[in-house]
Amino acid sequence: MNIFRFLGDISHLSAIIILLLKIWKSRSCAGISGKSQLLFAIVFTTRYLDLFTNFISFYNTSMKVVYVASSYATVWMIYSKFKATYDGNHDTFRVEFLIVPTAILSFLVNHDFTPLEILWTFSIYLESVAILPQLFMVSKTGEAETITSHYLFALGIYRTLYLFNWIWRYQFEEFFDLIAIVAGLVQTVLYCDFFYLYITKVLKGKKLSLPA
Amino acid sequence: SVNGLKHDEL
Repeated sequence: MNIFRFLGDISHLSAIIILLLKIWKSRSCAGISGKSQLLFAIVFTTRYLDLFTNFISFYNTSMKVVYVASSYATVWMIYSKFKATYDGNHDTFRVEFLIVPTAILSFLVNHDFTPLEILWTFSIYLESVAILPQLFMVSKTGEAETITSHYLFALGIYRTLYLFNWIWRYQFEEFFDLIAIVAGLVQTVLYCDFFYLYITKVLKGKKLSLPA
Repeated sequence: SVNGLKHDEL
């Protein structure tokens, strides 16, 4: 485990906790895309099926369990507990445009044509684009709460840190996974515009708002 | 070699 991977995991975990706490403390999921959260629940479920087949470490297992459990808790809060505060009118991204192509691609480009491996590949592809409904919602409403911006930054920087982890692993362990690397690059590129706004606005104490 | 099958990351 190198420092980039560890910091990536910590930032991913922070993002998940920031979102859970934001919704729970404010008793509201305003400004949060339920569709993106649903996609993340699908991502974790399909990727971590190896919890039942493969043990890597106590760290690995506990993180997976926390990610899966918190993604379901978030979906439950948005679609059940705090349903009245969910802004479905602005959450209009068509998720089938993400699920269908990534599902097809995972059948075509994978490391091994087995059910578990195809599901893992699907989860990698789907994760790379799962934030789009959330980014679409922010661009549609033209603004995001500061706490939501922190959530998005932590979530975006996690995969960026993983890119450095993969460079490290290629250099020192001769390990590389082209599927994860390409998807990770796509995922990071999707956040670039948001990173720019976060650094130029949110870090200077302003609310993230887009020009009309 | 491509060793992507070792899924030891999160």
